[in-house]
Amino acid sequence: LPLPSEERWLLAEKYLRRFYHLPNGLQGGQTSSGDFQNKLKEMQRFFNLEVTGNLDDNTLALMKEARCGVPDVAEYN
Amino acid sequence: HFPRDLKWQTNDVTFRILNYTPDLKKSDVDRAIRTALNVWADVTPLKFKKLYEGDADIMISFGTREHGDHNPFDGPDGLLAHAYPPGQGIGGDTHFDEDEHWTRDASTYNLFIVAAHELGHALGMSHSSDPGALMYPVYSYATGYPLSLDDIKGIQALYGPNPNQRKVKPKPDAPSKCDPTLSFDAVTELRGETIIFKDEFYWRLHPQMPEPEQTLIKSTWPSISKKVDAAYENPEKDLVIIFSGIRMWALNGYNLVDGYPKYIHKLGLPKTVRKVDAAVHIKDTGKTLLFTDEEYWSYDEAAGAMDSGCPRSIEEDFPGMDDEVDAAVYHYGYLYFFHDHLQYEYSYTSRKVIRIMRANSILNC
Repeated sequence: LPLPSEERWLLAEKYLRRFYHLPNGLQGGQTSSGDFQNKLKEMQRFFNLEVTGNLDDNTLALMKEARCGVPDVAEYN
Repeated sequence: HFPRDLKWQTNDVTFRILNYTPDLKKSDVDRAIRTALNVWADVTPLKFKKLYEGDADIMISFGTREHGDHNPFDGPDGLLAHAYPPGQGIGGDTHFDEDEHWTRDASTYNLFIVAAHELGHALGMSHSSDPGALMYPVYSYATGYPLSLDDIKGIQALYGPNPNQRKVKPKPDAPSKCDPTLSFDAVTELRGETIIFKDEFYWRLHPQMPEPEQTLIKSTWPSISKKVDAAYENPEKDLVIIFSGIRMWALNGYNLVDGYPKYIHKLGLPKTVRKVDAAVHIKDTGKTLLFTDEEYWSYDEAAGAMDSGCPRSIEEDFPGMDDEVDAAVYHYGYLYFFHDHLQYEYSYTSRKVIRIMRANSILNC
């Protein structure tokens, strides 16, 4: 399977940081860290997507949609 | 709700509009905000008072990029707005991204819909995972009453019901794809995708997407009826015909074709037929079958006329099938009929039912 491009990863990281409190840093490269996968699964669960922990097209398409800036989990600090 | 169930401690909440978007007339912004607040006031004892100066509980403003709360917007699209849960200072404040184009209609982002969602946050509502709820985090356009039962239950858990509540018809909850009793309204192909209509929603199945995507019909096609009775694809004409009551619409891809809606009687159906239950186009014969109650009609697409001898009995011509059909779709010589919670795989050539499955097995359930 083709690895997601860097752009896809950056978009996903930004999304998970903003809406799912993915911690800053330590995520770089093209391998998914445990934190990244867990937050991705959390997001997939919230949106009733298939919970794989992988950055599939379906998950990425949802990340690109226009939305509200309030996180889906917890609250602003 | 947000953690600790944050809410206003009084039912009298103040708001102030600090600035206006140039995209709309000032009066349109005022109206959108007031109507959005009324959506919540109608189902709770909350009362909203507008302030023109000083500190209000809910301070409403339009800004771009970094706009003073260290929580920047991102330019056009993406983030549309955000709001803070009830509390002192910034609590309750509601910010709209001025880089968006705000409208009164469906053309870009409808200010009323976004405001109603954001003001939900300002009152203590967090995001809902129900795609039919106003508090679902992804923007979608829809007309009609904006709250679902999920929204109403949520806000009333914080503030209680409105003692003078007028009767409102909440938006239905989005149907659950793995509900074993799930039935469908219509199923059609659309350029290699499968579109399944149920209530006010549709699922989109793409061969390269592992999970079906659920959307409000009104979000994609605001001008077609909110419920669909039947649909079929004519791949030769690259059209999908959608039936609702005595009207039909045509889609080319996802775009509505000009000149529609037309009356279903244009196809040659008698005036006594008030709705089509299911429709399917058989590629191999060029015929479109239109199912109504316990009968079906055969429409010749090339001739643009109904075949003689119609209507015919479903039970007699499709042995093994139920006498009524909710939806139908054709794949490689097989007709898939949907009725109630069951799906019948019918071999068109050997004229018999091969398999019976649950209707929602098509949704990977």
